[in-house]
Parts: sequence; structure tokens; C-alpha cells
Amino acid sequence: TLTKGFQAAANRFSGKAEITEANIDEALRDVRVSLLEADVQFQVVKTFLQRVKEKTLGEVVRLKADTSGKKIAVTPGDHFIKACYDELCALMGPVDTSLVYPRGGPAIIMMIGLQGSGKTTTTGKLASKLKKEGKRPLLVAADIYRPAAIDQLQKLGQRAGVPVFAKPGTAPPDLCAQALKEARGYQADVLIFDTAGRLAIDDELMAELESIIQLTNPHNIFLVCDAMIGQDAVKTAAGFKSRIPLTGTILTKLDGDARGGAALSIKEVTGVPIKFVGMGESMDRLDEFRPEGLASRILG
Amino acid sequence: IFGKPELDAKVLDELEEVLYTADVGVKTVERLLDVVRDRLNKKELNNAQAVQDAIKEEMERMLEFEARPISWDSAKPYVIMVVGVNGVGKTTTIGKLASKLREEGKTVVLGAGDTFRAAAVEQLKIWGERAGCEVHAMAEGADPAAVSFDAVKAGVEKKADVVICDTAGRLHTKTPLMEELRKVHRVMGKAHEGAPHEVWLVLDATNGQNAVQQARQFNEMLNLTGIVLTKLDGTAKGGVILQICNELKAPIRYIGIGESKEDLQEFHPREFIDALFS
Ligand SMILES: Nc1nc2c(ncn2[C@@H]2O[C@H](COP(=O)(O)OP(=O)(O)OP(=O)(O)O)[C@@H](O)[C@H]2O)c(=O)[nH]1
Ligand SMILES: Nc1nc2c(ncn2[C@@H]2O[C@H](COP(=O)(O)OP(=O)(O)OP(=O)(O)O)[C@@H](O)[C@H]2O)c(=O)[nH]1
Ligand SMILES: [Mg+2]
Ligand SMILES: [Mg+2]
Repeated sequence: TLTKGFQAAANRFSGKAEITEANIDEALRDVRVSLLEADVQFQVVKTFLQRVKEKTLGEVVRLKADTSGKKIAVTPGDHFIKACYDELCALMGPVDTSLVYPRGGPAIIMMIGLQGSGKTTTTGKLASKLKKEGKRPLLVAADIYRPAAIDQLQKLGQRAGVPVFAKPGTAPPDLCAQALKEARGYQADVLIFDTAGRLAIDDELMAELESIIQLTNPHNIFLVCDAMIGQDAVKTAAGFKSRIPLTGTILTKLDGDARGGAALSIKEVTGVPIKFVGMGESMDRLDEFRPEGLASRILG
Repeated sequence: IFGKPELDAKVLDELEEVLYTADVGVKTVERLLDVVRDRLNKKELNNAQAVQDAIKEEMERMLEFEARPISWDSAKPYVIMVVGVNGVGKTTTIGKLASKLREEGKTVVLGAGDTFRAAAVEQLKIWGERAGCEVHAMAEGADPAAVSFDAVKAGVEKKADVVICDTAGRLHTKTPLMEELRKVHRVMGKAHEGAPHEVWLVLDATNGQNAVQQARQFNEMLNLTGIVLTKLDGTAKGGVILQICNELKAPIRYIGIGESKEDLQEFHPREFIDALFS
């Protein structure tokens, strides 16, 4: 199923044998509307349309063979939509859902992002997933500000059957450094730092993240983003990226009906892979990221 | 120099980008630019500033509608139900509002209606301590309708001025969870005639066009009486509320501009509109 924007675009080519300057601009305008409604950022849309235009202009659509070897015609409209879909997949891929594990000592995963984006919940989900894979995670309650944040992580740790390292009142950088020192006592091979939500424009809190990184050298630093995020995705992703060496991003709350166009913006701006997607509130709702799924969703 | 088509187009292109990146949304951007193009054709606007002012006037028009004001003294207790999707700032907003009302000398009771999420009750209890008001709660997993009933009943018995009920975050696409809210709403009315007097949807300013769907679905389920727009202290502009308020005729009761108890302000349309362009 296509959103009416993409359907309108496909219809621009009906009865046409090829994709020309004349008919493509109208189709691109329809796609533009659809992408903006899907929350793809304004400038990212411009770049995307330019790429699709370059790839499809002048394509004379010939007969193609279907899977049984029978020749079938592919219309310019179908071809155009397929080009959009392929370009979306290409931009959001390649698939890399790997975690970095160092040769010696525990792997460190650091979760960062805006307030309410789903960091704490995703920390619990990652812990459950890693435990199922035979790892021994230790969760670190590095949000010392939000009321009952430590409580929340401890409850999730209990549910996942995973220990939680917490020292209320200790500054997050020292706390994380201490957790790393004490990891052996827990026989932990993975540490996950759950940090407080913050704005990328908050200099003091960004400096706190830099301090945690300087003291512990995390191997995995994930920007956790709410899939419903709008045009601000670019400002926020750029803001975090400018000060933090991100290794991946995680998109949460994709179990709703947000089109998730921000994924394109976030991938474009951060240049790092989207690793996982959150598909619900319970601990088993974390999937590995697949561009095809999100591409179809953005197309509508 | 105005009235030249290329210059008009350039000014409109720049304004279009400003509007889109403020999350104003396709339908509203086209409406605003149509108004401007119409006035340009009539030679009513002769410089870039006039064009921007014309857009701002149209935005103010979109936010002008008959909105029932909060009438705190019209019921005792005045009961507010707070709803919204996950993580938007419902619990924090309730904490801020409770603090504000307490400073005005009002007695407030809070209902810990999120019986689902880990440490949700503990979070609201800390806010209750900060504000100096009692929090009614039950064990985790309890029926949210029972907790809300209990909180409203307590407000009635204590002759409190205001009762504010928190609810668990939920995506508007989850029908059983939306039905649960309707039940909570109905049960609150059983504890006190007319309750809840206010149903507020909390929207996160960083959300994009999905906020329109959120607003429509929550409104359909509960008949919203107001909106609280949070996280305006960030870089997101929240322009999506132009369409939402215009469509639902729901006023913005407060805006959230931070995580501390003082960070709740009244909504000023003109200030909000000016900020979309800054
Ligand atoms: N439906 C759904 N809800 C989610 C998902 N991930 C997180 N949530 C919910 O989103 C809300 C916020 O999640 P948290 O984990 O507290 O977010 P956070 O980023 O740690 O928040 P702060 O620490 O305050 O910045 C909670 O109600 C979670 O249950 C998801 O994938 N789907
Ligand atoms: N910067 C900023 N952060 C806010 C604002 N309002 C809330 N927050 C933060 O957003 C995060 C989520 O707030 P909550 O009050 O837990 O949100 P909620 O809607 O109750 O979340 P759930 O109950 O899990 O659905 C917390 O870290 C808050 O401190 C605001 O106006 N500005
Ligand atoms: Mg958290
Ligand atoms: Mg809450």
C-alpha cells in the first residue's frame, strides 16, 4: 500500500513510456509532500529527491522477466516507486546490528538521548537480549537526577534477572568509572550505562557525557531516539554527534503509527548504523533494524 | 523591489523552509502560503517583513477560537485527568502544576494512576513530596480506574481544591489501552459528579506530524479540554499545534520549558508564533 502522495507520484507516469524531465518533476513534488508528512527533515528531503531524479531520469522502461521467465512490462510509475524504495533502503542501510566487544575486559554500552526517548526501557531490553545470548550484563544507573530513575532501572534489572550498579548522589562520571572497576566482582562481561535524558544544547550535561566517555572509553555509544520525532531530528542528532563519538542509534516506539521519517534524517546526519528498533514497552520488544521495514513504512 | 515574481518566490521559499522545520506540517504550510500569495497578487504586501507579518497574523487567526477557560473554583475539588503517549512529560507536568497550585495556597491531591510502568508511582510520590501534597496510590498492577476513583474520593472527603490524576503513557493506536482511559474517565465521574472537569493531552514539542494523530485519537476517546506542550526549552518548535488547536478547538493550557518545578508557564500565542521564526 502506498500513501496517496506516492500513489499520486506513480500515477504521473501512467500512459508514459519513459521518465522525462516533464513528468518527473511533478512526481517528485508528490513524493516531497509524502516525505514531509512522514517527518523526513526538509533538507534531507531535498537531497533525497535530487538522488532519485538522477537515478531515474531518462530511464526507458523495457520489458523485464518475472520469476517464471515470462516477460512482463514494468511501468515507469512502478519503476519510479521502486527507485524511491531502493534509495530509502540504501540511505538507511547497510545493515549492521553488531555490538563491539573488546578483546579483554567487559564491553561497555552507553545509552544517551533526549528526555523520554526510551533509554531506560531499552537498557532493560538490551539486558534481557544479551542475557538470552549467554552474556552477563551489569546495568549502571547513571541517571541521578530524574525522580525514581534509579528505582526504575533497578525494577527492570530485577525483571531481567540482571544486577544493577547504583550509588545515589555519586556523580555519573565517577559512578561509571567505579562500575567498570567493580565489573569483575559481578563477573560481568557487558556494562550498560543508562544516562539521564538531556538536550544537546545543554553544555553542562553534554560535558558530563564527555567526562563519562573520557573515564571509561565505551565501545558502543547509542543515541536513543523516539520514532515520533519531527524536524528537530536533524538538530538533535547533529548536536549529539558534534560532541559524542556515536557508534549507533536506536529508534523507539515504532509500535505506534509514526511514519518514522526521522530515521532517514538521523542516519544521514550521524552516519552511524541504526542498530535496533523498540517495538513495545515490554522487555522482549527489541528488534534488529532492517531498512526494508522502515522504507515501506516511510513510503506509507 | 517587491512584486517581482522571482523575488516573491525567493522570500516564499525561505519562509517555507522556516515553517517546515518548525514542524508546521504540509497542510498548514500550504494554507499559510496560499494566504500570502493571494495578498501578494493583490499588491497588499511590499516587503519581506510584511510577508512574514501576514503569516503570523494568519497563525494567530488559527489559534483564535472560543476556549473554555479553566474555572478553578467552579467545582470542589476541580479534577484534572492527564493523558498522552509514552514519555511526553505527563508525570513531570503534574508535579510542576501541583507545586504551582500549592504555592497559590490551594490544597491538591494527586492520583498515581500509572499502575503499569516500573517506578511510575515512586516518581509521582517524589513530586508529591516536592509540592507538599498527598499522593494516592495502590500496588503495582492495580486497576487504574480504582486508583483514580480513590484519589477523587479522597479529594472530595478532604475538601481539596484540586485533584490531578496521572495515567500511564500509551500509544493512541492501542485500542484496549485507549478503552481503558475511557473507563477511567467514567469511573472518576462516579467518585464526584462532573469529574474530570479537565482532560489534558500532553504533547512533546519534539514530536512531528504524529502529534496530529495523537490529538485526534485521544480527543475522540475523551473529549479533550486542553493541551500541555512540553520540552519547548529544546530546539524543537512545536509548530504542529497550529493544526491541532485549530482542528480540535482545544486550548494550550500550559507549556513545559524544563525539568524543574518552576518550568511550567502559561501559553502566549504571540510569543509562541514569534519563536517559530527565530
Ligand atoms: N510503546 C512503546 N513505549 C516505549 C518504547 N520504549 C520506551 N517506551 C516507553 O516510553 C516511556 C519513556 O521510556 P523511558 O525508558 O523512561 O525513557 P528515558 O529515555 O529513559 O527517559 P528519561 O530518562 O526521562 O530521559 C515509558 O513509558 C516507556 O515504557 C517502545 O519501544 N514502545
Ligand atoms: N527539557 C524538558 N524535559 C522535560 C519537560 N517535561 C518533562 N521532561 C522530561 O521528560 C522525561 C519524561 O517525563 P515524564 O514526566 O516521566 O513523562 P511521562 O509522560 O509521564 O512518561 P510515561 O509515564 O513513561 O509515559 C523526564 O526526563 C522529564 O524530566 C520539559 O518541559 N522540558
Ligand atoms: Mg531514563
Ligand atoms: Mg508518567
